[in-house]
Amino acid sequence: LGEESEERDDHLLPM
Amino acid sequence: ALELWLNKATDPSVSEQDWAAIQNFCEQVNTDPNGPTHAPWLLAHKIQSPQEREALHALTVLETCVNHCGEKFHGEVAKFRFLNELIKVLSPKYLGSWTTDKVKGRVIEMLFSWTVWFPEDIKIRDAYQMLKKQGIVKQDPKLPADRILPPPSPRPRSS
Repeated sequence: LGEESEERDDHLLPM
Repeated sequence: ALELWLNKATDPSVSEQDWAAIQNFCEQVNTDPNGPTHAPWLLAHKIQSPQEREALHALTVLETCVNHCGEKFHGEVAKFRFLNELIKVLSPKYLGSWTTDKVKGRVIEMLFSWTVWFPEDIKIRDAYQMLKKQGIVKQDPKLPADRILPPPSPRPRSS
């Protein structure tokens, strides 16, 4: 679960 | 110890790359339990240095670590969270206006070579494609002949 939520929080920088 | 070796490996007053310090930093990354998660952030900070030589040294350290520090370090570097720190160096919205062309060129070359070497890392490819779409990367850099072949595979975790 920890990994899943980390994955969800991992975004490209807004440009 | 991580910071100590990194400071030595990226010392802007030294023009030549200190390979012994880089090797010691890599070894520290592998022995420190938090090394693989902590080291990328220390490197990002150095890569964003206003001192060109410090940034260039740090890029060499990063490249060496990606090739030799094992899966966990590689996994951290292949996350958007870290890739964003490299994007900041290039984008005029962030630090791009202050970054020298030499540093930008090296970052672009490194990101492109990772897309070639590590096609399974989708986030690296997405980040690179986004930079192209934004016009920040105008065309794929030409990789020097010695960088077209992938680096040696990372050492097994047990070693």
